[in-house]
Amino acid sequence: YNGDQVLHIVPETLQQVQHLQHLHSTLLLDLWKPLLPEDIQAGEDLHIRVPASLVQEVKDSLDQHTISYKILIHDVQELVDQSAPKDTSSRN
Amino acid sequence: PENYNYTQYHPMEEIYTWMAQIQKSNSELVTQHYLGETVENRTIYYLQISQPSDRTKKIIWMDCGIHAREWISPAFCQWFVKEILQNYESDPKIRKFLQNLDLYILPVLNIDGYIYSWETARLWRKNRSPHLNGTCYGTDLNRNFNSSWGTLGVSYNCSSEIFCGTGPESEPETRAVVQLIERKKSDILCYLTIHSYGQYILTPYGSTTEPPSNNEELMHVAQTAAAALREKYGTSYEVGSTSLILYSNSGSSRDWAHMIGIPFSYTFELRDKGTYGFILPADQIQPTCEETMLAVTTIIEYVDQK
Repeated sequence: YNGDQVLHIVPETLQQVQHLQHLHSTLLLDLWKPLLPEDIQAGEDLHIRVPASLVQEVKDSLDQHTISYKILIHDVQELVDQSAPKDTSSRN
Repeated sequence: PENYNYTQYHPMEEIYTWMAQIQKSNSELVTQHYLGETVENRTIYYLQISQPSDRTKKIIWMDCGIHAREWISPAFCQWFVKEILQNYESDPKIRKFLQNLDLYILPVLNIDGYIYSWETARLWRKNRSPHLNGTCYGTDLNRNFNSSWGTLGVSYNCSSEIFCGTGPESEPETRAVVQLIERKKSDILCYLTIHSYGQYILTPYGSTTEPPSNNEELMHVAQTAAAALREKYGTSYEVGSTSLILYSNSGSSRDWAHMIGIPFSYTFELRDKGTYGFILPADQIQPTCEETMLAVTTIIEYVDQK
């Protein structure tokens, strides 16, 4: 998950919804909320994990379609490392 | 167990040890029981907390760890057990409901998936059943129960996160729960299943927008729990029918439990609302568990009084 990002998007129009569904299906992105692309709705929160290799492509595409986004998680791996310390002896 | 750290996440091996130690050091109250086996032949256990009594008691069921990546869920089940055992003598609320109710707690249902999320892929969700000659893995256990199975909000593609399996109860983990609950269902008053994330208390159903017959009471109880949580901790939880406030899904354990006659059936979606999502940091375990403890005990208290 090195460099993977989680983006928060609230699509405003049906066209934006359709573009996000298209991005999800062509780039095989990991939808966190909702779980299914058909449940993406205008005015509703969308959380999506984008692999590091696709982050720029996805952001460019969102910009082209004037879809605004916020970065929820800048680096997924960094957060993963924090939540499960490698040194398990510290747990006890 | 002394020195067990409830504010960190634990790998399955430590949770197994914790279960055995909890039983050993609280033998007057706690028993560990066999529930079944996983796809990869690991043993699934649940804990029963029962105060010795001559009278017949009803049951509260709570399961955690259906979805592997939702680590806060097993952490909460462990926290819940700890809190009950630490406080049942001093807290009149807990003391009272334990006179009438037995608590059945399943800390991790999807053990194979949980281990896989620790060792290989942190964001793994499903169990580890192999499909298509081992080229594709995992069934979403919360789409695999026999409640309008395979009709809504599922995928038949085994590479999907919400693959519902090859049939209702196709997975050994699902069957393990079903066999116990079916056997005990006339005594089970409340079925709680703990997930993350989103901060919701969800009522049946996910598979239809048609409300259940006791919807008013289900909503009232959940709203009371959410209000208690908001008042004490300021955390806002949304309450409502799954299909109306989240999304439609079929084959969930919550819907199934209500459909077989368990009157109070809820899914908890714990913290947070998206800041960390499935990777809730360990420093959020304590506040999440404290507020959830209040919400869960509020529900149990209502069920007990009823």
